[in-house]
Amino acid sequence: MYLKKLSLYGFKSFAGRVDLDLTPGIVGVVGPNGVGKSNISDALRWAMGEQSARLLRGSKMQDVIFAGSLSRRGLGYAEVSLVFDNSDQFLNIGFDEVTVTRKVYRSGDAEYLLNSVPCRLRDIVDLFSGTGLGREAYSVVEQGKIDAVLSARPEDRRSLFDEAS
Amino acid sequence: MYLKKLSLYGFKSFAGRVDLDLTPGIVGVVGPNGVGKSNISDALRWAMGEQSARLLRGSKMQDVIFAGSLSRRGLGYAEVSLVFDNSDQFLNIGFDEVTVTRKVYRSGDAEYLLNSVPCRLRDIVDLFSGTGLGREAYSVVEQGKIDAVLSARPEDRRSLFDEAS
Amino acid sequence: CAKQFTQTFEAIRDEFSEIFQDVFGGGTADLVLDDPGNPLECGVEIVCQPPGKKLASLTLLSGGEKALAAIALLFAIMRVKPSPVCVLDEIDSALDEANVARFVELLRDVSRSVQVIIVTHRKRTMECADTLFGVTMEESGVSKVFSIRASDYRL
Amino acid sequence: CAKQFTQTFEAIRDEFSEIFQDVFGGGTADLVLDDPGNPLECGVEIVCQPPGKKLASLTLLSGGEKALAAIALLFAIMRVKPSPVCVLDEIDSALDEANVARFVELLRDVSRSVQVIIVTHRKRTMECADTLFGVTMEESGVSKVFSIRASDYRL
Ligand SMILES: Nc1ncnc2c1ncn2[C@@H]1O[C@H](COP(=O)(O)OP(=O)(O)OP(=O)(O)O)[C@@H](O)[C@H]1O
Ligand SMILES: Nc1ncnc2c1ncn2[C@@H]1O[C@H](COP(=O)(O)OP(=O)(O)OP(=O)(O)O)[C@@H](O)[C@H]1O
Ligand SMILES: [Mg+2]
Ligand SMILES: [Mg+2]
Repeated sequence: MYLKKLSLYGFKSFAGRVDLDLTPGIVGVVGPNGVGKSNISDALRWAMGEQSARLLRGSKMQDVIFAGSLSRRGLGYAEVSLVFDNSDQFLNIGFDEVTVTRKVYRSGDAEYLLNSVPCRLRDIVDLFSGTGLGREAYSVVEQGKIDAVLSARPEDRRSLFDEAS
Repeated sequence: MYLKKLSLYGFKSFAGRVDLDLTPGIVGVVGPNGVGKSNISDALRWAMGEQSARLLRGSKMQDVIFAGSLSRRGLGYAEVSLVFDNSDQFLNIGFDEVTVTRKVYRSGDAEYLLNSVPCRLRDIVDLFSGTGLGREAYSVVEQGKIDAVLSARPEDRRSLFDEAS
Repeated sequence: CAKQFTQTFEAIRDEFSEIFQDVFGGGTADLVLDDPGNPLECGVEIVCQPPGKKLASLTLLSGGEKALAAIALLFAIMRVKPSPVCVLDEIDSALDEANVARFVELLRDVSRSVQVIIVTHRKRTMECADTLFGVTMEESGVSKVFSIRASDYRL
Repeated sequence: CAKQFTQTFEAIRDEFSEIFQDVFGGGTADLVLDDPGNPLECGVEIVCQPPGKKLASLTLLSGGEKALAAIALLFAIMRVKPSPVCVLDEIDSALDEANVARFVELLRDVSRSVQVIIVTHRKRTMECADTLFGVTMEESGVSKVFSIRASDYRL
């Protein structure tokens, strides 16, 4: 399984719709300071079910919605879709392509979709559980946090090993 | 006033005696990972009176004494001297050159010297107080801590401004 | 469950020790359970000894040594239990040039079984990417993404 | 004492706003007392708005923007109350090439009144040093220092 496509609309600094077509192997993301690179990594964590606004560098979940710039007004909602190539049936759900979509509105209402069918957050968390993806996972390392695993207390490091077994 | 010379003996990875002759302006320190660059910055904080072993990346003050390597045995004490050019009488103590020395022994005993005359820690702290140097100062920024002032709580930022007034 | 945890733990431990020696060019590293009699609850100690140095507590390691040791542990876990996708945001920023080169070797190896999305400012890391995206803000405050042809960034 | 604190605070505030606009090439920055009626006890809020962007909370700034804003504040304090010596350990590691160049301009300016000892891996920062020391561990675990002639590192 690998991530084939990432689509962003209204997520943080991505005011307009942006699509990234990805390949297996190593995908590099480069650019000057402050242009939105870490926002892409946040978009991935968010779409995979992240519930903590603080881990997304905000204070409430609506902080991920494009707040506007000096030339544009803010938007009413944010939407991120992840399209996985599942032809190896890594996710045992009988589809060759799996699309996970998450939306949040200014009101705070949230929507989750699995292959365009509305579902609950629980369904997405279950889908990813045990794969190393999703909320507790070791698969997303935030900027400046690489040595967090070394500075954590021994009992806090456990979750890394639990997730992997 | 500026720092004219820094001498290290037995401090962290500096097993042998090392002297750095410095100039005013910008002094660069470069080298590969793990060779002892940040240990130089620790030596400066220590000689200026730093009392927290944790801020020096150790757990007790004796951790600053050269602990040995695969080819050398550990040493019995660490010593750092700072020689300031004070010809502008920035430190109002009547000397054109001011040398501050700090020593610590395996036993935990510490010695402080001001122009080679034994003194107390208190004397060194008083010497630097209000200059921006020394313990609470804004003049040493540790590795990875530049944005600490931004993430601190508003009431914790005060000490920066208090020190400067 | 305890059996499965211990099996995974031992496999990660072996990989960690091997990768550590690879990227540090020697030295030793190990993972130790605080209380082996109680594997499902206890904490995990990490022990690192860079080459030629005495065993030091983790806090005495340098910034670059800590980052490299943490990278070795992350990739050890990835080898034992690869997740399909892994997102790494500037994990190479504390490394010197020689260590970036070793990191890139390791990255190429891991990317055979894991898709890695990596944000970086280091040229050597960019050069090893199979696909490269540039992010810009031509209009202030609004992010756009464009793809960069391999010939433009591979030397 | 309150009068002295407020005077220093206002001077730092002015410098911070000026330096911020310099290094960011625009935008605005400010320092605000939580409770101006009680200047000797209250906290200090930092407000930053990079050019072209709406006012964002500090936590939404990027890694490089945060480092640059913190550098602007540090150098603002140094301009108002210079300490004789300042030690900076890899404060440029999160900055992109263009921001390192702006940082170096600022560093040159501050070093007229403050001696700056700076640890760095960035070439542009090394090039602006008046004196450069290399640190090595020819013998593993044992640090030595040698001085580098200007002609060897200035391009
Ligand atoms: N909801 C939002 N609406 C509009 N802009 C936002 C929103 N959330 C964050 N931003 C903007 O995104 C920018 C930060 O982007 P990001 O952290 O991705 O930068 P980066 O490319 O990772 O930079 P660096 O190289 O410095 O780490 C900030 O300037 C911030 O103001
Ligand atoms: N008391 C001690 N005795 C011997 N060696 C020590 C002692 N304390 C620290 N060290 C060693 O010093 C080394 C770290 O040095 P330092 O943190 O200065 O590296 P650095 O040059 O700043 O590297 P980086 O570029 O990765 O930040 C470690 O390998 C550590 O083992
Ligand atoms: Mg970033
Ligand atoms: Mg260091």
